[in-house]
Amino acid sequence: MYLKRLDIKGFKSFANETEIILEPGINIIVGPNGCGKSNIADAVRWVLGEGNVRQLRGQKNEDIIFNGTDKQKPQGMAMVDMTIDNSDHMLPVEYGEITVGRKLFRSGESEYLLNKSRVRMKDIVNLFTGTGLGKRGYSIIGQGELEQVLNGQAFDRRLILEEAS
Amino acid sequence: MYLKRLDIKGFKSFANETEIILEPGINIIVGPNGCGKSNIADAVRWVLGEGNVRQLRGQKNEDIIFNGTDKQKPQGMAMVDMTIDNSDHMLPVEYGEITVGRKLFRSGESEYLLNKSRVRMKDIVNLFTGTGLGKRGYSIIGQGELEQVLNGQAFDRRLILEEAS
Amino acid sequence: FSQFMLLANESFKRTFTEIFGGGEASLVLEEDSHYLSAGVDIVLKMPGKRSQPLNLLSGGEKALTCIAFIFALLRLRPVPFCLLDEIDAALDETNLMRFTQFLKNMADEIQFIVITHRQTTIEAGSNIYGVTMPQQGISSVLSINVSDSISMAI
Amino acid sequence: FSQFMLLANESFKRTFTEIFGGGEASLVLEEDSHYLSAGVDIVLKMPGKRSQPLNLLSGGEKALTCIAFIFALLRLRPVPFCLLDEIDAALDETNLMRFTQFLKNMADEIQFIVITHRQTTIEAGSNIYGVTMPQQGISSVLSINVSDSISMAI
Ligand SMILES: Nc1ncnc2c1ncn2[C@@H]1O[C@H](COP(=O)(O)OP(=O)(O)OP(=O)(O)O)[C@@H](O)[C@H]1O
Ligand SMILES: Nc1ncnc2c1ncn2[C@@H]1O[C@H](COP(=O)(O)OP(=O)(O)OP(=O)(O)O)[C@@H](O)[C@H]1O
Ligand SMILES: [Mg+2]
Ligand SMILES: [Mg+2]
Repeated sequence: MYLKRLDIKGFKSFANETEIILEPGINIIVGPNGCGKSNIADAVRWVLGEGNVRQLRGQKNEDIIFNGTDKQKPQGMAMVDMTIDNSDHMLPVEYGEITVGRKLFRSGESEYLLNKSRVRMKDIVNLFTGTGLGKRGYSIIGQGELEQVLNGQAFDRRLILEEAS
Repeated sequence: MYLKRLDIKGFKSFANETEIILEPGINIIVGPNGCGKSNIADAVRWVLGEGNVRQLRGQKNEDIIFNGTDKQKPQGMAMVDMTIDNSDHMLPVEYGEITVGRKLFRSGESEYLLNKSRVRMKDIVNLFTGTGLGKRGYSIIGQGELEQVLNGQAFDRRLILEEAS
Repeated sequence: FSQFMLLANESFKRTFTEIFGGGEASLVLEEDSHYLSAGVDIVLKMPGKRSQPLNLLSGGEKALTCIAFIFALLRLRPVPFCLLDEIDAALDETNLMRFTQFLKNMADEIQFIVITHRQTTIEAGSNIYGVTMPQQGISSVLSINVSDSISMAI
Repeated sequence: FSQFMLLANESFKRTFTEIFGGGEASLVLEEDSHYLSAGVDIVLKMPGKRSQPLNLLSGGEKALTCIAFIFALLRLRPVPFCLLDEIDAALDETNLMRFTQFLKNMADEIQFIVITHRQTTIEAGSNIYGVTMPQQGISSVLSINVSDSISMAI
């Protein structure tokens, strides 16, 4: 199982429809300060069901919707689609390819999609249970979060281990 | 006024007597991970009268005394001498050159020296008052501390400004 | 859980010693708490140095220790993909080489997505993506081939 | 104090705009507290982008903003010497150049002691000191001349 593709539009600095096609192995993302690299990491976290906007550096939910530049107006919706290659069927579904999608509108309305059909956020979270792609897991290490392993509470380390076991 | 010279012995990883002669302008310190660069910064903080060993990454006071390696035994004392060029008399004393010294013994005893004569820690702290080389100042920015300016409390920023004014 | 603690401890010992080229490390349950709420402490000794409280470690030593912990878990319980955002910031060139070597060793089993500014890490990658803002404030992504990427180390 | 706030705000505006090549910034007293205990907030806008809550800034943007704040104070109330420990870790090459340019501008008035791993910063220095551990666990310092220092960027 691997992350095949991300489609991002209206999410943070990704005002325009952006497609990122990834490969197995080591994928490197580079670019200047502030150009959007960590925003991609936030997009992955978000589409996997992150419920706490503070984990995405926001204060209120609509902070993650593109809020405009000097020249361009804010947008009304953020959407991220993540396409996963499931040919090894690590995810307990029959599909060889799965697309998980999430939308947020300025009104506050949300949509969650699994291969184009509407589902609830917890269906997405449950889908990934047991894969390690979870909230307390170690599959995403955000910028500045690495030191938490040592500086954080001994109990947090226990939680990480429990998540792994 | 500028920092002319540091003499370090027994302080953290500086088991052997080490002399560092600095110049006005931009002095650069380089070296591999764990070789002792930040320990030099700690030595400067310490000799200026840092009272809180946690600011020096320690837990108890004797953590800052060289505690040995596979091949060398721990030492009984840490000492740092800082020599300052005072030809502009920014420090309100008649000397053109000032050496501030501090010693700590494993017994817990401390010594503070100003040009070889014993003084109290508060004499050293008072000497530097008004120069900006203070506890809440911005003359030493330790590793990982930069972000505090933004991530810390709004009130801490006020304290920094008050220290400056 | 205590079963898993043994495996995790084992993996961490091995990974730490590999990544630091020596030294010792282990995971221990806190003593002073009830078994179910006891946290996990890390005890370690850098090669050639004595065992010391974790706080005395340097920025780079801490970073590499955390990396050893994460990689120890990844070896034990792999995840399908792992996204790392500038975790190599504090590492010197030698440690950077060790870190990238580890990535390569695990890359058959785990897909890595690594955000970095460091040249050595960029060179370890098989696919490079450059993020830019040709229009101020709007991100855009392009696939870069490996030879151009060296000059993209921004 | 409010007198000083005006000066600090002025210096910060100027320093921020210089160091980012545009944008706007200011220091404001918190509204919802008593005057004497009101903290100081930072409000800013990156060049070309809209004003946003500070948390949404990138790692490098935050670092450079903090640097602008510190340098603004240094210009207003210089200190005799300033010791900076790896504050350039999160900056890309362009921002690194801006940072070092600022150091050079202030170096006549302030003595800088800069711990760094970054080549660009090393090249801005007039004196280089290499710290090593030929005996494991024991630090040793040597003065390096500028041409060798490029290969010491460890
Ligand atoms: N909702 C939003 N609308 C528009 N722009 C946004 C939004 N949220 C964040 N941004 C912008 O995205 C930028 C941050 O991007 P990001 O954190 O991905 O940078 P980065 O490439 O990781 O940089 P660095 O190398 O400094 O870490 C900031 O300039 C921020 O203002
Ligand atoms: N009291 C002590 N006795 C002996 N060694 C000590 C003592 N205190 C700290 N050390 C050692 O000093 C080293 C840390 O040095 P320092 O923090 O200066 O590294 P650094 O050069 O700044 O590295 P980095 O580039 O990773 O930040 C650690 O390996 C630590 O074990
Ligand atoms: Mg980032
Ligand atoms: Mg350091």
